[in-house]
Amino acid sequence: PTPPYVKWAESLHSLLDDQDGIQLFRTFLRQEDCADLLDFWFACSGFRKLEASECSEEKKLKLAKAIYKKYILDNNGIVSRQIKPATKSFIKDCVMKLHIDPAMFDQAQTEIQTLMEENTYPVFLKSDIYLEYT
Amino acid sequence: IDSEDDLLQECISSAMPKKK
Repeated sequence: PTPPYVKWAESLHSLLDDQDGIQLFRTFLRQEDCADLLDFWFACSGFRKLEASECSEEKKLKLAKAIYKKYILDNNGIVSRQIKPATKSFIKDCVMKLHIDPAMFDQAQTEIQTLMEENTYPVFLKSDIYLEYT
Repeated sequence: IDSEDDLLQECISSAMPKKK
């Protein structure tokens, strides 16, 4: 079978579909001081999954506020700096008006995913940490 | 703050793929 690390080089999704790949990518991102990009991407996916689970509206609101406070509110954070102002203000409105929608972070996740696909992921595939691993 | 960080961590972990 194809070794996992070869599959990781096929696409960002194939990398993020494997725990060992995620671990190695996170180690690389931490070296680049931008591990929040990956955590935010997973937090958005986890938030969307809540809809399918029987979790309370209160917990959804608490989580939406936690994601907003940790990754978007602080304009100096790596995630906040990469998301478009219009996307940030949409999320702020949702949190302030308590309009907690499962898809409220989708656009922000897409923008961060595009950044990773076009920038950090290709650099990771050329990084020492990945080449040493392979 | 702890409970917010715990909530975030739980959310991030819930989106992770299961160990193959």
